[in-house]
Amino acid sequence: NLETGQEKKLHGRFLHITDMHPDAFYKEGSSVEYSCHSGKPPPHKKNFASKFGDATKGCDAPEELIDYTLEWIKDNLRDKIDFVIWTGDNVRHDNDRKIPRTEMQILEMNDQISRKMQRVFSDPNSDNPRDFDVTLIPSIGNNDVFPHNMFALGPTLQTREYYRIWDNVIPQEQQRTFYRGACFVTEVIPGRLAVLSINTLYLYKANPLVDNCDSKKQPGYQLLAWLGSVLEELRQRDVKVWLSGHVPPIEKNFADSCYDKFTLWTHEYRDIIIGGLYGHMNIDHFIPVDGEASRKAIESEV
Amino acid sequence: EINSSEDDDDEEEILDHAMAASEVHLMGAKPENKESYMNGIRDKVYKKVHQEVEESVANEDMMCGKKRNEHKTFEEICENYSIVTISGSVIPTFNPSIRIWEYNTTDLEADSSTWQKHSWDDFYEKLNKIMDNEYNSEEEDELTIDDEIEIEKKKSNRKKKRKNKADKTIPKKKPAKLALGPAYTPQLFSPTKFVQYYADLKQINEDYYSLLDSGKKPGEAAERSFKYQVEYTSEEGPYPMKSLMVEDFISLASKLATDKKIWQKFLKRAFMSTGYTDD
Repeated sequence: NLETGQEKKLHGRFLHITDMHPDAFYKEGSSVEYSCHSGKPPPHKKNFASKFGDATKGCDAPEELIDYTLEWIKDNLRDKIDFVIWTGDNVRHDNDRKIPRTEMQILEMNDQISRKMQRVFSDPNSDNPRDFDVTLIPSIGNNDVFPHNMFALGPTLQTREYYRIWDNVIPQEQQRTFYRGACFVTEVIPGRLAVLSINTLYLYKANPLVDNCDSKKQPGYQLLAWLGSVLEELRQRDVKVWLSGHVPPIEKNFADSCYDKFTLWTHEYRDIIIGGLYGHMNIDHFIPVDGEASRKAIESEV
Repeated sequence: EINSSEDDDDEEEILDHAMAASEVHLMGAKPENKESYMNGIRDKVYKKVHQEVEESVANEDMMCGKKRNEHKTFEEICENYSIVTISGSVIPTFNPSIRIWEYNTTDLEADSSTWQKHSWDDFYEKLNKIMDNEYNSEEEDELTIDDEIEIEKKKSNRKKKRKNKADKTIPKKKPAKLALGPAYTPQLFSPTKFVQYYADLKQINEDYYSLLDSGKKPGEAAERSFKYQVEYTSEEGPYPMKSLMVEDFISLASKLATDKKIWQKFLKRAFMSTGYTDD
């Protein structure tokens, strides 16, 4: 740490964790058909909500699954990693019309999960809440906002609230930038390696406030302007960088011009970008995206 | 009247169910059509990447490794691509999962004497000013093509002005003098390996309830039954990856497009060993 002079051992490893979706209304023994919130399935049907949740049945995560997961990470991985890329969706889905989500619930659950994550990875010997043994880089998910998927350019109540929730892990000089766009950069190895937390909701087709990335007023346009400035600055400083965010930058998810422009940035900064890590789809896979094809698409539009 | 009102209720109920079903589908919930989503990606990759790769390999064989003008080498093809890596989740859509990435730190310590911490204050001050002035101003923001043509007519020096106001969200080409980064050639910070962990929920829940049945207290039963385990590593067969650079992913994508056995294994891992299929 070049600021404090403290030495830290680097392990050459980091964790990617995504889409926890804890559900405070999850009730063990209730019916899967009622989102694991209520009801009781007949004894011959095995459709009851288990203690730690059930794969493929469609319910969100019981809070105990999250607590035990974080405890397991603390016991088994925490001391062997350098940083954590944590790509959002820290609340339940809006899948029970009897208990619709509220903005307050969403923010409160995010606050709870953030505090839990900070407790696992902070430096227990320091009084400074900004001291971490393992650096955290959170990003915002489409379920972390209210209404679902919809997120406006800041400053808004929500961007201010997320700054408050992640205050200890967002570099202080980026407060204004975060208020505006809910994205930030963290140098995980100062002067050498950085991680970008990208607010992919500004590029996301399903966000009703996103039409394209061609007009200056569009949130995606402004996000790309931020991305371009940051990447150029990192290049000048010879800092390599991981990209991270919730919604993966693929054609299926992003507005056309946003997809092409974003892909082109990742292509033209291939001297510093190491890769991109995303969540949202719940499936472990990868997709190659073609930067030259995106350039052609943009040029033909122009 | 009664009949008609009942009909209305029925219709409303059907509509409600349809909306609920559509909501559940939209909001994630129980996985549906995930296999067909994956097959769709594979087909797309096959059409695009695999054919390009095959051509380049055949061409290189033919020319004993020498490059022919009209075809790209495998490395050149890879340079056009970047990899979007999408992780499994903790929510039990499938089994909960997390991933540990490993990266090259060789020579990092030797290099540490030259590290410099530059303040970001000036950069963000400038950036905020640009964002405030340029993107919050009303001027020329929402011009239609007709408006622009009109302005074009009126101002003879318009072209020069347009040039100055180029779209800043389109990057310039990477300067040729800049070498390829850690995603393309092995160097400091190149990703080398990952370890995929998962929690086998079926087993964990079974263990938990059987420990309860045997008289253990819930806390102890939970602690003894809950664990993540290694599902696979990137170095494991049947498609071991020697590192995790773009070339490795493109080679794998090409294999997945043609080898059914490998594809089945890849799908099993994609769905976190739950055995999920679309039907």
